[in-house]
Amino acid sequence: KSSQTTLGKFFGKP
Amino acid sequence: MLEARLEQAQLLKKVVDAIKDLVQDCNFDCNDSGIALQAMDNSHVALVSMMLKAESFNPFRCDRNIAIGLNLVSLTKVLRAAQNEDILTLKAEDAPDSLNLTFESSDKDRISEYDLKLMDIDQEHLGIPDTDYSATISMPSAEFKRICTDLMAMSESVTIEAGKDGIKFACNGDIGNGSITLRTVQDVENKENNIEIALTEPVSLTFSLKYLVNFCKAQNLSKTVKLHISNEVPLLVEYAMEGGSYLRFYLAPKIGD
Repeated sequence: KSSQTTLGKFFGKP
Repeated sequence: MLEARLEQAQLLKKVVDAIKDLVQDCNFDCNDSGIALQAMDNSHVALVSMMLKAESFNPFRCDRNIAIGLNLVSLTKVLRAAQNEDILTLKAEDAPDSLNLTFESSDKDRISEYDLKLMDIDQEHLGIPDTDYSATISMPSAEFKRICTDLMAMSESVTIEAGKDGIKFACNGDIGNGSITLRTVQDVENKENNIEIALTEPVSLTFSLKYLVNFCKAQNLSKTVKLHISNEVPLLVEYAMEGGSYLRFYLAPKIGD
């Protein structure tokens, strides 16, 4: 079963 | 100060309607280029990025950076008092406590005026990297909504696969499985019916349908929607509006087996 990632994993703090 | 006049209130009504179930408290960041919003949902899985360009207003004046901290539930209550075809004007001071909204009927026989109290919102902004997506799909927004709604009835997730043969939306649920495959459509007379697939490499990613169905509330903003997909990065769902304005949604993928 796949798990949900969150955006923090891909998008950094500017 | 900010002064922004929209010929038709429905633009703002539709935008707020499309995002209010995803984000509640958020800043409208105003400067001379327009009104921007970036906000994540509580679970940090989806992100809304709105840009209402100065060109979408007539006139638009904002000489410095102004953050307008809004509760979208409250804003919705006020916007409900505006008719779609009303002329809507937003006004705010440089460090505003309130947002002034006026709605004028097009034949000018009625002017409604509201002041909405603002909030101090300390918003966490994410840097969204510029991405060359492997697949960009343009399709009728109604079609995308239908696909997401139909598959949601069967499963929590959808796997979007784009390859040289087309784009496939597939789901696997307790009662069975289903899929919809779209191929390129070129309708010369009705360009909004076109399905265009631009592909540099095949992609396959899985997403939660609950969020996609939520994004589809933006369907009324644009007859077409663009999906930008690359393996292992968030999906970008984009609704473009007149004047270069847009409403974009980013959705983190589901990963692993």
